[in-house]
Amino acid sequence: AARVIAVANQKGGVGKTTTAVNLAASLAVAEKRVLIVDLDPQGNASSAFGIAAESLSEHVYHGLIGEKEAHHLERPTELATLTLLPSQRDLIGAELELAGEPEREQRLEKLLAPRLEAFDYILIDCPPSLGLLTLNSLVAASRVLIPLQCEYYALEGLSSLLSTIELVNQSLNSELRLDGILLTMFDSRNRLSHQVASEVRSYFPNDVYKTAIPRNVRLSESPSFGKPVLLYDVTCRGAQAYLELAQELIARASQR
Amino acid sequence: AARVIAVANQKGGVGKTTTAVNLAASLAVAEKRVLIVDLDPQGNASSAFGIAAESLSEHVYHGLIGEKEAHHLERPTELATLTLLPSQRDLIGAELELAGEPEREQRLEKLLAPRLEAFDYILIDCPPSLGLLTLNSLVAASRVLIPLQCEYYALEGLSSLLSTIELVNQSLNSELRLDGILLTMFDSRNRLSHQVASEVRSYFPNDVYKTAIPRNVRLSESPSFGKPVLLYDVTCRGAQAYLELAQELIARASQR
Ligand SMILES: Nc1ncnc2c1ncn2[C@@H]1O[C@H](COP(=O)(O)OP(=O)(O)OP(=O)(O)O)[C@@H](O)[C@H]1O
Ligand SMILES: Nc1ncnc2c1ncn2[C@@H]1O[C@H](COP(=O)(O)OP(=O)(O)OP(=O)(O)O)[C@@H](O)[C@H]1O
Ligand SMILES: [Mg+2]
Ligand SMILES: [Mg+2]
Repeated sequence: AARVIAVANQKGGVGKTTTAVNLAASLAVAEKRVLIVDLDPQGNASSAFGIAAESLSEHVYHGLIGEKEAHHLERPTELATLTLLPSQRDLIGAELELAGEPEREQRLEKLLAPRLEAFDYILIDCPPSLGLLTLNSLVAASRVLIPLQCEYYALEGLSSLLSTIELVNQSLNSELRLDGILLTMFDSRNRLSHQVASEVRSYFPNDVYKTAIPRNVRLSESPSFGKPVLLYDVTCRGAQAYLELAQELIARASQR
Repeated sequence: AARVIAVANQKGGVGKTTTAVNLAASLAVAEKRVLIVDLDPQGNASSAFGIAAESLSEHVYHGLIGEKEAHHLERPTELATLTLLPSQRDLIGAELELAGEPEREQRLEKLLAPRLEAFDYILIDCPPSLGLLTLNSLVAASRVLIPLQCEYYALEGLSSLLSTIELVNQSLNSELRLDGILLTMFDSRNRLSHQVASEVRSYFPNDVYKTAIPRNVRLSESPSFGKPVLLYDVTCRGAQAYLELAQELIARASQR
């Protein structure tokens, strides 16, 4: 069955979408069958694959409220073994609409359950908050990947995210655990980057991926072409880092 | 009465907190009486002034649910005419707790109403979402300042934010209008920065501030010292840009 990984961090702009999109693409070219779920009303993971939000009449929102099944909402991408479950702005309504409903935290888990055999990996791109959408992804997932920008505010928010994961593990999903912390936008010329990186590696010695993602402008250019970076410029440092990360994940998965 | 400005953008990591903190400080050194309201459960604007979240037994959450008045929650900062209304993690609960309550969108407006004569400017740092907390700030405010990172995803989210502002103007707060769009993390060596900047200036010719904030590492270092950048390194380009922005805002306010 698929390994379901929530890519989560309530701190904004730390590289959640960039990681979900480019790690999914890197796993796909390593012959893994991958589903990327866009659980952010901003729809950035969807537009990263060239899907224009306005063109979507059905998306993950319709799956969460029980109107549609996952395989009706899934769309192919340019990579043969990579499938996208898109979202758009209307998803914002789900948080308020589901607030009073039964099993409001298990909606995504129910939606994905029939698709666990169809994929090797399911990556969920979370919005920048610890609200009901992120909670749904922490219940549906067995692993959490935390992108961590090498900046002060990002480091500050880490403890609150880790205690939320612990809380969900104890109350809603006993399988959930941290897969790893990914250092993103690492700038080797910048003292702050080094300070944050060494602080995180000393606090969480076994939880930080060996691969760190460098700051690389090609990563921020590729979404405007509707392509993951390995289809835009596979030789750049950003693409290479995500290909390396995919290998590290595959190796870690086979060890456990 | 105070000019109340919501610093908002649902896109994460675009410089909302950095702008709210450093613009507030720059207005304060220009002899304006300023209140900065931290409306983000992450509490970044609070820690930017050295307030440790765990030390707070009362904060903006207690004001929103009607337990405390604003002036009981306000705290001084190192700048004589700058006051902070702090937040911390528990604020997350407010979104779900207020969801079913009457006047759930007007809680912040009610909290700030008795303080409008005590300040010249009230700046509200919003979380990265269009949920109930940001909605509260759009109802309490008369102006919205939109920090816009010079990147593709940030540009994509702009139209959805502008239509939310329009919706709030028509339904909940007829006074609300855009004060301006602030280009942030502008890197003059980077083609994407120039592309986004020229696209925004051509779509919104009258709405983009003349001042653009350059990418400047001193801005990301200063929060770790609990100081706004003008108290950390007033000569740096980041500090100078926010001082310039404050002058631009003061000049625009006197024209209208
Ligand atoms: N390693 C990198 N190098 C350069 N730019 C990057 C890198 N990673 C991400 N970016 C850019 O930084 C911005 C923030 O990244 P991204 O949108 O992936 O973060 P996020 O955590 O998903 O944001 P949000 O909290 O809004 O969902 C984007 O414009 C993206 O293109
Ligand atoms: N002009 C700048 N130059 C360099 N770094 C900056 C600049 N502006 C902000 N930063 C850094 O970029 C990161 C994101 O900025 P900030 O936290 O202010 O954004 P935000 O929109 O408030 O994020 P969130 O969506 O999480 O609330 C922070 O680590 C901050 O220190
Ligand atoms: Mg994202
Ligand atoms: Mg912020």
